[in-house]
Amino acid sequence: MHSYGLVIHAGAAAILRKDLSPELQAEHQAKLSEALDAGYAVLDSGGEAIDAVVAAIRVLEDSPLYNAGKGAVLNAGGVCELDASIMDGKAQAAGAVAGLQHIKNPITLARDVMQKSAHVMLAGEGAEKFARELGYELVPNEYFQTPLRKKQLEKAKEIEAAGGGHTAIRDAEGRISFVTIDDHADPERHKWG
Amino acid sequence: TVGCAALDKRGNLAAGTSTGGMTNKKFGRVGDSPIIGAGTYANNRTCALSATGHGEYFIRAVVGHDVSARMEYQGMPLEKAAAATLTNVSALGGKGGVIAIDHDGKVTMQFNTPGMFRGFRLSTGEKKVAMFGDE
Repeated sequence: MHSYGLVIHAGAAAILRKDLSPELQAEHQAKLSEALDAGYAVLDSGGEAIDAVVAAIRVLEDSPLYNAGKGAVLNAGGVCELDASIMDGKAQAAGAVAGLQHIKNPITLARDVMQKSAHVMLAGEGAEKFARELGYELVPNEYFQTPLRKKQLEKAKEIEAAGGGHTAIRDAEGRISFVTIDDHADPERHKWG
Repeated sequence: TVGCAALDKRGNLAAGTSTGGMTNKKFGRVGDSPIIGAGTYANNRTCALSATGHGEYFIRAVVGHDVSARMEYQGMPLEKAAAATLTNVSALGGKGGVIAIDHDGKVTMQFNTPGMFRGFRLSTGEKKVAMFGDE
């Protein structure tokens, strides 16, 4: 029997001890541990790595603590837009979804794109239509939205407005950008691609 | 962003990533999370990996495939390959991190930010959950 196991992350940012109360640290510890245990249980019972990945990520998507699923950040229109992907190392098979607004667990739909479609990536309304054809129950976008994320969006918009009120700003090199806020802290950032 | 990489009893690897992206994003912006080879990658010959951070930089550095390619073509161990790729991300100006597991069950959790919510659990009995850079 091969050794087995899993590793997870739930975001990297300016996570400092002084910014997280002992209670919040304990919440994170418990939720990360729950995700690890959910994935490990699949592996320990002889399940496949791909199913362990889905099991662990669903726990994190269902938690409002993290920027995925419930608790996702809001876009400029005040809506949560969710992306996910998954890959199977044995078959080099892959599935991905982008711009979802009503799929409770995007990682599950990414797996279905991989296993039940001939495609790798589906986006937006088309991806959600594919989900409906598979029998997914769609959730209202408000399910994902939390007070913290609404506050973060308000702050980003305030910063943006202070910079001239434009819907798109430009960075130091003249490239079109937008103001955003880090997942776990509040320093304003201009990010671009 | 959240992610997971796993190795099962048959020696198969898999990885996944899920995200809400960036606050206040416009123009249908999409980062690295749904991009196979950037934010997510798995190859039974090398490793399974999920990334988090400034997606634009992780796309440009093709992070997932780059780590795997270093292992497959140069024979680098996972830890070293991930560090080299993350150095490339840093050089571009990107911040974030990666978690990965290789075909032997070795794990790595690397980041160039002050912290990263992370953890692993292995059949050897090892289990760890951490948040800050000094853990």
